[in-house]
Amino acid sequence: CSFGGQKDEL
Amino acid sequence: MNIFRLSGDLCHLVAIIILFLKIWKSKSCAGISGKSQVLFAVVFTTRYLDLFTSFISIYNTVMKVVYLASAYATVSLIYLRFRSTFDSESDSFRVEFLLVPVAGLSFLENYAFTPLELFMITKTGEAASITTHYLFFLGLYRALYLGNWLWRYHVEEFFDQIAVVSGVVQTIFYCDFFYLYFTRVIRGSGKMSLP
Repeated sequence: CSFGGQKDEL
Repeated sequence: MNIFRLSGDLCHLVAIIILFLKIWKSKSCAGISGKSQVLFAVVFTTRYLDLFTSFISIYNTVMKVVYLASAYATVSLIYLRFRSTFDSESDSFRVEFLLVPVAGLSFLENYAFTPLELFMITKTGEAASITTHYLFFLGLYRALYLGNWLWRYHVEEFFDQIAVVSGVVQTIFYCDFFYLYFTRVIRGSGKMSLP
């Protein structure tokens, strides 16, 4: 699950 | 972007540079696990395909390109330029022992890798001090990312289970290394060798 914004990690 | 992530990415960059310079200056890749560097190049390639599909930021794009280029440059140093110094018999971990659990996890997670120099330390019983610094910065990068996810959860209410679970799995692998690093390399003989 993923929430709250963009997964913009490297 | 937060201080944990920025310092984490910079530690990752420092680790990559330490490894590259170690091989380049010493003209030898003894004690380095070529397979793990190949696995890193594979990981960066598969994960950073989004370079072509989505633009996030200049920083994001530049860092991904730098990681990709340095991963392939390191692999080419090991397997091409300084091939004669690569002791493949000590780089003996079985890739399938790693890929099978990772493939299993891939239904839950995207990836989880540990530099197999850790494995070689357990196998050969020692690692050159520069290699331990490389692993230290790699481990520090992972640990700082945990801070990044805590920060993003509390400040931005952001959470990404895939990234957090695979990141925690990776970081756990470094715990015993950190213990050895701080008790032997920092306090002790400057070279890490198992008791």
